[in-house]
Amino acid sequence: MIVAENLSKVFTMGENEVRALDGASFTINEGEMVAIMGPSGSGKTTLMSIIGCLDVPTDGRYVLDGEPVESLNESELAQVRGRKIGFVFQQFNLLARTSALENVMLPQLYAGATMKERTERAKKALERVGLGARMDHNPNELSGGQQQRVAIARALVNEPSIILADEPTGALDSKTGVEIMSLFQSLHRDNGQTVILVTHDSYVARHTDRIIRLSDGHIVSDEKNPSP
Amino acid sequence: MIVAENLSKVFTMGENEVRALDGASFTINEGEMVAIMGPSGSGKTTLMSIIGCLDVPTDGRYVLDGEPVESLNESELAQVRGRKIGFVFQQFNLLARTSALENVMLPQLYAGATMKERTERAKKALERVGLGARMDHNPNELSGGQQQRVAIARALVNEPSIILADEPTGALDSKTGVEIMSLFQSLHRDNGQTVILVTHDSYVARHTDRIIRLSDGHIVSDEKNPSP
Ligand SMILES: Nc1ncnc2c1ncn2[C@@H]1O[C@H](COP(=O)(O)OP(=O)(O)OP(=O)(O)O)[C@@H](O)[C@H]1O
Ligand SMILES: Nc1ncnc2c1ncn2[C@@H]1O[C@H](COP(=O)(O)OP(=O)(O)OP(=O)(O)O)[C@@H](O)[C@H]1O
Ligand SMILES: [Mg+2]
Ligand SMILES: [Mg+2]
Repeated sequence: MIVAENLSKVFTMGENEVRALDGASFTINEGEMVAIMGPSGSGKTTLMSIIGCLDVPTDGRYVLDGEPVESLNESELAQVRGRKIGFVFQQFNLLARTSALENVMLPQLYAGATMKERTERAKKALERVGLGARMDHNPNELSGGQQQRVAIARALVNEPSIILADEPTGALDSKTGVEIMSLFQSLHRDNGQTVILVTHDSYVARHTDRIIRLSDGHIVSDEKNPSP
Repeated sequence: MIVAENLSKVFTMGENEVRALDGASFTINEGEMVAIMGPSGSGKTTLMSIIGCLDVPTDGRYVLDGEPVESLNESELAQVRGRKIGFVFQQFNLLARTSALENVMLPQLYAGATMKERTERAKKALERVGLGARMDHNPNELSGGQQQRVAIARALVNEPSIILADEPTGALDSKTGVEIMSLFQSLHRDNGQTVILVTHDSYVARHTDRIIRLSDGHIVSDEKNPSP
């Protein structure tokens, strides 16, 4: 369960202040599937970084599964990120000098699996996103949409209870985007995983239960999606 | 004028071959506005790199404004890129440690303008894409869609005769995407610039004169757009 209370994030640049996020409050229950939408620069990635324990708010409180995140030390935060959260970054953040397969094996180190198990799971995850024939390619030997799919496979391979995906279909053609969306939906339905997707894509937004809209760092609406 | 004859690009990886592009032929006349579409991995970025003189084909011929590109040496190629072509990269390729303003001033070194002129033109270009308030931010202090718009401003600032844009609205919300598209359209109409856009966005494709579709490295269709 995700409880955000008045989250604010201010970046200070010399004499200027950028209020990237301003007083964002909401609760997301386990197993919900939520879209976060809003114009370019409205604070979506900033909000996702706080939810994903990658950044701390300048103000406000964030409670994750009953634990106030500000009370966690660096190593506890790293544990939460490794065990509970799968993050698909807006710009993928893949390791450049390692293959797609090795990129997807990396997060599994937390789970204490054997080399053989980690390799098998990584292969399955890559096949699920249509990259079975590209596992040995490094990121610079992959197309933009293929890199995005490696980032998705890496976020899902540990079956985290919370999936945070920042514009996961941004680099994909509509057919591949539909396949990825149905993958997120089945994880959500079959495993009860909480899925939070930042998106500009109305197809993606239509297939979630609820849409939170940001504008200039503020939440301007938070509505259930009418049944599809 | 762009004349592509049987362009192929093969990447060799150990014992395997990846045919990223296979026998692509087409002519694009000065002042045309063309969309290139196709599934993720179908060869669009590979084709754009060849058209933009950033890569050489493994086979086939590419003639740009009457000059066979294979006959140009490194310094002549750099000249063509600097003077004739404005390229918006799929992953932006901004300089990380320099501000948005300096990133957009960089291509103008070719044009022999004064520091004052270069700064003025860069400021105007950034204002045109809605980033007047973010000129002093470095790329890591910008949102994904803001970085994309810096990449667009940088490609346009020299008013190149050919604009090549690889998924230029991929990181943008629909309203900002509409603004960017109308910017491309006005450059095309008012300046007669040739505009080639790789896109997954049907809104963008609808607003071009012609759509070339790729699939598995092949051109599978090349059709004029019915009048909008
Ligand atoms: N490190 C930083 N320093 C200063 N300003 C920043 C920093 N990071 C982000 N910003 C600013 O904060 C605002 C929100 O950024 P954010 O990345 O959250 O937007 P976004 O909603 O994800 O946009 P997009 O849809 O374009 O990805 C933007 O105006 C951006 O310029
Ligand atoms: N350096 C490389 N070495 C090996 N294979 C490569 C290399 N670069 C690209 N490829 C492969 O060539 C194919 C075409 O890649 P390209 O980047 O042109 O696709 P694209 O149409 O732009 O896709 P997207 O829409 O996902 O950006 C892909 O299958 C990719 O894996
Ligand atoms: Mg963002
Ligand atoms: Mg591409």
